[in-house]
Amino acid sequence: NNIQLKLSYFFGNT
Amino acid sequence: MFEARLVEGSLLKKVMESIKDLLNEASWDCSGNGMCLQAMDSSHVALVSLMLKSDGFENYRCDRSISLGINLASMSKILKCASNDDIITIRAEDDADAITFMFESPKQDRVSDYEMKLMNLDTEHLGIPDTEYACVIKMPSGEFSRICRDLSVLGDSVIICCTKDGVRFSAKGDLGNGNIKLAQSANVDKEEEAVVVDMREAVTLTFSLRYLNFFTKAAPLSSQVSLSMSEDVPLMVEYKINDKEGDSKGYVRYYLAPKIED
Repeated sequence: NNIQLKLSYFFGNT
Repeated sequence: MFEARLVEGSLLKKVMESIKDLLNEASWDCSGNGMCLQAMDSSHVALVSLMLKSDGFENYRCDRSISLGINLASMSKILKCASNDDIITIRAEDDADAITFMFESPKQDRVSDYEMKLMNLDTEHLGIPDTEYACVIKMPSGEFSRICRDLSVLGDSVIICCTKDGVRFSAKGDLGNGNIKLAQSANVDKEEEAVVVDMREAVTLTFSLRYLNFFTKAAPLSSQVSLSMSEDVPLMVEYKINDKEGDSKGYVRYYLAPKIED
């Protein structure tokens, strides 16, 4: 099975 | 005072159709450069970044930067009241709690205006790093829509494998598996029908088809779509917003975090 990653894992808050 | 007049009003209708199923609400950030919108879907897996350039409007006035908090389903419903050939003007006073949409028929014999309440949104902005992607695939937007739709029959996820030979889209599930291979176009008469792969490194990534199918709602905006990929970073799917003459008026970009093996 695959796990869906979240965008916050890649992009930081500005 | 903010005012923007778009003669090809159908473009704004198409822009709303491209985001309304993915996002509930978002802020239009209006400045001298144009109208921008950045928002994530409620599960924080996909992000929309969209730009309508000020010089893409026939009239554009933005006295000071403002952020217009919008319920996108409501805006989409109101824009459906505009005919496809209507001229659309968006207007908001500084510090206003409402936005006005005016629709003019091409002959100016029918003018309608709709006022919509604005929302106070506490929006978080993500910093999207400039990325040199390992693969950039350009293909007809209709082809990408069809691939996402067809592979959804088989499974929830698609594996996109990009090599120098072309691109392969694969899905598998309980009923079996499917693969669609696209070769680079050798010679095409029409640029919009071409498949072009610009590859520095081969990349294989897995993505949710549910989100990709949301993204393909932007296909009416552009005959071509580009998929930009690097290992272990979100996919970027870009539809350029071009007018009837082919001049660039902006873009809709979607970012989607990959799936990884458990």
